Amino acid sequence: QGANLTDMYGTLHSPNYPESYEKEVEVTWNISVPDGFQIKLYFIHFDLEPSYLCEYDYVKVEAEQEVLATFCGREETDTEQVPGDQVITSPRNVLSVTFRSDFSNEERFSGFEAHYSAVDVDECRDRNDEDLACDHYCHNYIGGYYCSCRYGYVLHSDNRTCRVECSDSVFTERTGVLSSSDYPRSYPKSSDCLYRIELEEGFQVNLEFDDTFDIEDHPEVTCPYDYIKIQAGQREFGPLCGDRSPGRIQTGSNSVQILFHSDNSGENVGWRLSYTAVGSQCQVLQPPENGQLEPVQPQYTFKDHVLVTCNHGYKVFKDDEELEHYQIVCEKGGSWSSTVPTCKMVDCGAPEEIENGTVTFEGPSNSTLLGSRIQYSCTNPLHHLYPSGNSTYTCTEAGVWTSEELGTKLPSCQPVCGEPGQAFPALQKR
Amino acid sequence: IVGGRSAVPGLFPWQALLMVEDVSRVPEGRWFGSGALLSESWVLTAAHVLRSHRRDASVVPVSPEHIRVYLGLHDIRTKHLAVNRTVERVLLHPRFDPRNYNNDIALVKLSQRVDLSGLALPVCLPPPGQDSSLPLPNTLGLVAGWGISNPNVSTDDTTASDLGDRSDVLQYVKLPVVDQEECRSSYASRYRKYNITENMFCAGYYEGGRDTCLGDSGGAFVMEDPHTGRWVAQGLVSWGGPEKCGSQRVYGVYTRVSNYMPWLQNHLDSDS
Repeated sequence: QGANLTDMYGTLHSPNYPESYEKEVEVTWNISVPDGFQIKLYFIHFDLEPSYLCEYDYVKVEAEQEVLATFCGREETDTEQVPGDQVITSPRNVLSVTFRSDFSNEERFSGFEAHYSAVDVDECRDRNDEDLACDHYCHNYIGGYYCSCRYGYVLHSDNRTCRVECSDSVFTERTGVLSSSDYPRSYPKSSDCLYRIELEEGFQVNLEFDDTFDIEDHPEVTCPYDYIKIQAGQREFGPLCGDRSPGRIQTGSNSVQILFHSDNSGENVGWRLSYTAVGSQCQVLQPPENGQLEPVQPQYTFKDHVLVTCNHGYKVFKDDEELEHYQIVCEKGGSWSSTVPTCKMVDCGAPEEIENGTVTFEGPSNSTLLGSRIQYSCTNPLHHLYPSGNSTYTCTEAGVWTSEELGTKLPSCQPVCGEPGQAFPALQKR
Repeated sequence: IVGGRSAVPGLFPWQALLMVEDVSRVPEGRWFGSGALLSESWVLTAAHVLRSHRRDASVVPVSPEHIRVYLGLHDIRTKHLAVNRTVERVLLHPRFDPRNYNNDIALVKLSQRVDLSGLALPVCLPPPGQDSSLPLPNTLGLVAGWGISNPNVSTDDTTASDLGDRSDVLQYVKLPVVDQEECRSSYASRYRKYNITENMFCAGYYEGGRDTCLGDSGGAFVMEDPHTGRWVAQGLVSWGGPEKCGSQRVYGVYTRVSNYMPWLQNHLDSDS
């Protein structure tokens, strides 16, 4: 005999109640209500045969394989327990009640009558188990509860913990600071954060963790819960956890990925690091003869520029090309973009020829270097230099032949004008 | 040239003979004038020498292919011995007025450069910025040409036909510059329509006898620079009154070259 009771409230009583119950009876009522409810049971009548430790007749209340109470007798003794006005509450949403009578009854016993009702559970108040409690906010309702998260967090698929979206951080500056979310407050649970440092090839990233470092760990197992893993090129660092800062890590790579994983429990401060980029180093250059390098530094690293200039009267020569200055860059791999060019004295080159004219060098070796002087003159006596005056040109620092009167403009050989080829006839005596 | 003398070869090495044969207007379409060599490529002349003959006042230059330039020429009968050039370009002054010959000046660019020699040398131009009152009255200049030397023989055009009474050998004459007011009043008193502008000056003698004439047009009126001793083209033979050349009180009118230096320099410089 017995019944499965699923209503939200109900009554149960011993067989034949309120008449005396029969011998050798065993009846079980299985009460179940929806999740989120507990069952409260209380007796309004109780009259069973008393026996030592209720070994004859009894009412046993159980839940989830656990005996909550065993009642028998008419009144409370050292060895017999009666329900009285005690209210029995099930730990969850099921409860079973079993009535049993043995083969004999010395007297007439009327049995029992009991009532039950389903009562909403306030999970937000009652759940102290960290594994079940809401991470941030808990909201109770009749028959259940739900969790929500603070602004900026996302409820994890476990519907309990609050994670963060944190995998879109790409750092491209040469220096920067990264930290776990909310540092130095506890970092979020159930999160996988990927931080990427992406610098130009030729740089190497160095990481420096702050002293305040706290990632949930385990005394015997290496970082089973939360951890940092660092991938730098082919090298991997970590997993890192615990409360000792890893200090400085030289990754040797320009591309670094930092994965920070947190599980669904624990309250730890987290971590913070600053990173710096170090360029590959180029050897110190020697300035060219009659020239200099700027800036002068004890060492040059990737991306450093050096400007090569020449002293007054000299010009930079690179691949036979004359330049005002020349720039060299320290490249990845520690090599310079070019060799140091040479400085050569300013050379104005061969002077431009003029029609019907010629150029005479004033110096001994037809030098066209800075300071050399030349003179223009006309080859044909029927031409004269125009404009007349000083036809001397000097090779100037600008690398051009320049005249004091005409600047860089050239003279020309113009025909001599207004001179008859014949003398006028002499006077004749009349 | 009326009342002049025969030149010896090389006396006027800048003197150029310009032969024009405008075949579209035969037989009137043949005439000649003079010019002055300015450089290996450029010849200075009067605009009316190279203006295509038209009845209206339009100014159209003769096509370059209808012009021949002779340099180093002495006797016109031996043109074949002279330097002979065709013409690449004719530049008439843009404000040349064929009704009164104001701005009667032109440039001719030769197709080929001329080799300079004792018989072919350029004439000087007035210095830029020369006072427009120059040349001074009564100073003497020389003009040469192959134009009419005997004005008693009649002609039928304002320019001489090369078949007319021209001189075979280059003639030249020495003429004094006439006071501008005298020149102006001389013409004004006789012909109301003739106007002496600031771009012209007169040269000649009150008593006549020596003058330029038909066929001398475009030739240079040269004056000796007292400082350099070089001969400078101060004028270009332009026009005269309807009387016979060399008549009394009929002065020849010349284009005042110094008024055109910017225009000339502009073209000469752009070419060089």
